[in-house]
Amino acid sequence: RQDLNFGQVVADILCEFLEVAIHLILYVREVYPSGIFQKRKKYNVPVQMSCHPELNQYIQDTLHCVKPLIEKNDAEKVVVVIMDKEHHPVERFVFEISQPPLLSIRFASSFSVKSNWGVFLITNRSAETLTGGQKKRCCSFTVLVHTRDAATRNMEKVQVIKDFPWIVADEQEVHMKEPRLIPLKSMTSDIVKMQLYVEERAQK
Amino acid sequence: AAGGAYVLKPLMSPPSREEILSTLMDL
Repeated sequence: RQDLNFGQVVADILCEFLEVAIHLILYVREVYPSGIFQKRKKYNVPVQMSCHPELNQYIQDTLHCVKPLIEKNDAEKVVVVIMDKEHHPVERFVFEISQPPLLSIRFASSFSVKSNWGVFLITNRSAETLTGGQKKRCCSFTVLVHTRDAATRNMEKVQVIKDFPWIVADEQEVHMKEPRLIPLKSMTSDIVKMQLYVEERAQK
Repeated sequence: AAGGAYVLKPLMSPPSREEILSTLMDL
């Protein structure tokens, strides 16, 4: 029973973090007007969060559907894809998730992970300086979930909100031709290992 | 997709920059 709850705790913590990260990426990449963002403090770090209800609801609905996959360790990667006017990917922020076997985990240590997120976010923010050349072309975004094999027959797991259906992503959104790979941060804790890197479209 | 796994995405797109701008003007 404790292991079951543990999966939920991991998913809650990760989704809370992913929500902050998505807001920050959208702000840094100027996908939306800066006026809809407000400065907040998360994980002891100043971040920018949208205060637009429609956008916030979309992000929350997306992560609400991702959560069961993380809970069951069925999500291998969560990817925030930034796209240009033609809906071609400009950048892919890849959050690669792996969890240790549940039985080896000390439940009480799960909360210590939060203190590490701040560093992760700062590094995330530094992506601006690394890949700022792409900024002007960012027009929209989508969130992709790469499932593990075990989840391939469980599309219904992700369709937990009635009016928020999921589909298999187009090939052009999933792969970029000869991307420049920028590793940003790797973080390991007792409960989860997360690696963040950016795939950037080659400059023409 | 590689390894027999799926890559999934929401069917609905997020609000566009233009939609967000128009709602800001309404306020």
